[in-house]
Amino acid sequence: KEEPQGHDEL
Amino acid sequence: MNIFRLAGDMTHLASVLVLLLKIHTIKSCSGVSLKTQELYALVFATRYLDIFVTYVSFYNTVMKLIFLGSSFSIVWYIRRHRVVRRSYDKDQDTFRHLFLLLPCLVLALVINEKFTFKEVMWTFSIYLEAVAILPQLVLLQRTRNIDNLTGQYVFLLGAYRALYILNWIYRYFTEEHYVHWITWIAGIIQTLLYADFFYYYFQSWKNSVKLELPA
Repeated sequence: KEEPQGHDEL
Repeated sequence: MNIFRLAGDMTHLASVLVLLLKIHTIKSCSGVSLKTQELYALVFATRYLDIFVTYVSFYNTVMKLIFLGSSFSIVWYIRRHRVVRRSYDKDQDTFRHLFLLLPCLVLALVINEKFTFKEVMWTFSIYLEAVAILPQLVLLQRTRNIDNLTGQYVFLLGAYRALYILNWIYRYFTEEHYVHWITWIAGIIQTLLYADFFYYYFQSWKNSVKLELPA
């Protein structure tokens, strides 16, 4: 499974 | 989104609003470090470079806009507001930006997940956020003059970091492929910087006396 793109935290 | 992340974001939001409201209503920024506020503005500017490109959620975009807007407003108030700027303790707030900026930039260029402009800037913002509170802590220690709101501001910021660590622990156990060494190590260092402040904050709260840091 690929890690989701980008950063989802602030 | 888990409860720790949400609580962390809310304390972060509360910290910024407490500071902005304090400055706006009493028209004074005494005890507030402009250096720290400028560093935070830079942290958000470099971290959210892709705000209009990468969409995560409505929540994320709104929060990013609030953090950008509030941090730049605070800097504007301290530097430009006719009344507020007179209360700025310029002679006490002498920490040099470069001592923090340069090492963070070098570190971001060397240790990052991907060597692209966006990713290096993001990593730089993570490193810089970890140490951006230092001028504020030095100022508090130096003047030893902490009003309630400034104390609450620093406390809320520290609480936000502690809650983010709980959020990472939670995500580590509930999500696959959730390993982010850079964020975690920088975040833990950032939280540790508050340990000393927390100690005195709880002491003063327990004994219901005014918060005072030792010289």
